[in-house]
Amino acid sequence: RIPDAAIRRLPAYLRWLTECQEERVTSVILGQATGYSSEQVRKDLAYFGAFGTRGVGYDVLALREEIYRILRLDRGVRAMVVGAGHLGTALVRYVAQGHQDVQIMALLDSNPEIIGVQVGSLRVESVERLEDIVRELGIGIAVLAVPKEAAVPVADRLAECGVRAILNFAPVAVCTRYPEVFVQPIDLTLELQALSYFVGQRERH
Amino acid sequence: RIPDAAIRRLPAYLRWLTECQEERVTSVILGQATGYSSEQVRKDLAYFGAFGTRGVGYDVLALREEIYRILRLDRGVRAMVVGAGHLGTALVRYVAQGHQDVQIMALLDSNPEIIGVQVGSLRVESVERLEDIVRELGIGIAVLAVPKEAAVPVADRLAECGVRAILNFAPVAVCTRYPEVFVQPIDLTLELQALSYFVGQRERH
Ligand SMILES: NC(=O)c1ccc[n+]([C@@H]2O[C@H](COP(=O)([O-])OP(=O)(O)OC[C@H]3O[C@@H](n4cnc5c(N)ncnc54)[C@H](O)[C@@H]3O)[C@@H](O)[C@H]2O)c1
Ligand SMILES: NC(=O)c1ccc[n+]([C@@H]2O[C@H](COP(=O)([O-])OP(=O)(O)OC[C@H]3O[C@@H](n4cnc5c(N)ncnc54)[C@H](O)[C@@H]3O)[C@@H](O)[C@H]2O)c1
Repeated sequence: RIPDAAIRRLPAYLRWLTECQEERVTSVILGQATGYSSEQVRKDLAYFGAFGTRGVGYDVLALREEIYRILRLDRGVRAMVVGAGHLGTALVRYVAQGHQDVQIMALLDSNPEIIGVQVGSLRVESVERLEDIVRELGIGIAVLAVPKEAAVPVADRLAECGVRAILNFAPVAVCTRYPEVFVQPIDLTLELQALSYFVGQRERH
Repeated sequence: RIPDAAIRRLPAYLRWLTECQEERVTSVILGQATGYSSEQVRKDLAYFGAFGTRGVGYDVLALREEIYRILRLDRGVRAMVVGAGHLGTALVRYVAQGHQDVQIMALLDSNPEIIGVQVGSLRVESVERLEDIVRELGIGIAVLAVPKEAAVPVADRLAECGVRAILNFAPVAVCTRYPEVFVQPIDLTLELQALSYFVGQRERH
C-alpha cells in the first residue's frame, strides 16, 4: 500500500517537473526544489516502479507523464465545493484562473440569499440538489467549506452518494464511519506555526 | 542547516502530540498518525537533538515541549493578513476560533469601501499604514491574500519594514530579491490534484 503522504507530495514534484527545462533530474535536485530529502524522493517514486538510473537520475518527460498517469490527471479532476461563503468563493475563483487539470464543476450552499448568485463561471446551486449534482456531473471529489456544525451531515451525504475524496476545511473529523472515503483535512494555522520558526531564525542572525 | 520541509512537518507532529494521551510514542506511531515514514520522523527530530531512546521511543511531554520551543510558539505567533477579501476574511475568522498560539493582529486592505469594516475582532485598516502597523504591533509574519498584480509591491514593502516570513497565496513569486525573508507559497489546487489519485484508487476496488 502506498502511504497517503507520498501521494500528497506528487503534485509538488509534478509542478516542478512541468516547469523544468532540463532533460534529466536527480532525486537530490528534485528534493531541493520541492523541499524533501533525496531519500524521500527516491522512496516515493520507487512505490510506482523504478524510473531512475543510479547516478544518472530520472528522465524529466517520462517522470512527468508517469506522475500525471498515477494521479489520473489525464481524466481531469472533477470537483465540487460545498459552502459558497468566503473560503468556497475564494477557491472557485482561484481554480478558475487556469489550473487546467483541476476543474470545479459546481458550488453549493444552503442559504437562499446566496443560491443563484454567479461566482466566476458557476451559479451557486442549492445543497438540496447535492445527490443529483454528484450523479449528473460525475463528481468524485468535494471540498468542504461549510461551518463546523454543518460539516458532518454534509460529508455523510457526500459519502452516501459516491464521492470518494474530500478536502475538509472544517475543524471537525468527517466520514469517520465511511472507510471508503479518503478525507484530507486542511489547517492553515499549521502553516503559520511553522513560519514562527523562521521569524525566530532570522532574528538570531 | 535544517531543511524547511522538516520545519513544516513539526506543527503536524505537535498537533498530534498535544492530543495524545500516552506517555511514550515511537517514530512509527508518530509517522503513521501524521502521514510520514518513521525514517522521516526520526530524521526530522534528530536535527534538533536526540530525544528518543532506541526501542522505547520518545517521551510525549518532553517532545511536545521541545517542538513548542523550537517553533518559538512560547512567544506567540504575531501575524497580520494583507488583503481583506474572501480568503483574508475566511482566515481571520478561522484563526479567531481559538488556535491560541497563533494570533492575527491586523487585517489590511486598499479598498476604501472595506477599510473600517469589522471582521471578527479586528477592524480592517488601510494598507497605507502597513509600515506603522508592523512596527507598532511587532509583526513578524504576514499572510499575502491580495490579487496577483498587487502581490510583489506589497511583499517588497513587508520585507523592507522587517517582516521575516510570508505565507503567500498569490500565484506569483515574491521577495525574490530579499533572501532574509522566508516565503512559503500555498497552492490548494495541489491538494485537489492529490485527491484525484484517491478517487481512482477507490474505483478500482
Ligand atoms: N482549515 C483552515 O485552515 C480554514 C481556514 C479558513 C476557514 N476554515 C473553515 O472553513 C469553513 C468555511 O469558512 P468561511 O469563512 O467560508 O465561512 P462562511 O460562513 O463565509 O461560509 C460558510 C458557507 O457555508 C454555507 N452553509 C452553511 N451550512 C451549509 C450546509 N448545510 N450546506 C451547504 N452550505 C452551507 C453558509 O451559507 C455559508 O455561505 C468554516 O468551517 C471555517 O472554520 C478553515
Ligand atoms: N493559492 C491558493 O490556493 C489560493 C486559493 C484562493 C485564492 N488565492 C489567491 O489569494 C488571493 C486573494 O483571493 P480572494 O479570493 O480573497 O480575492 P479577493 O479579490 O476577494 O480579495 C483581494 C483583496 O485584496 C485587496 N487588495 C488589492 N490590492 C491590494 C493592495 N495593494 N493592498 C492591500 N489589499 C489589496 C482587495 O481590495 C480585496 O479586498 C488572490 O491572489 C487569489 O488568486 C489563492
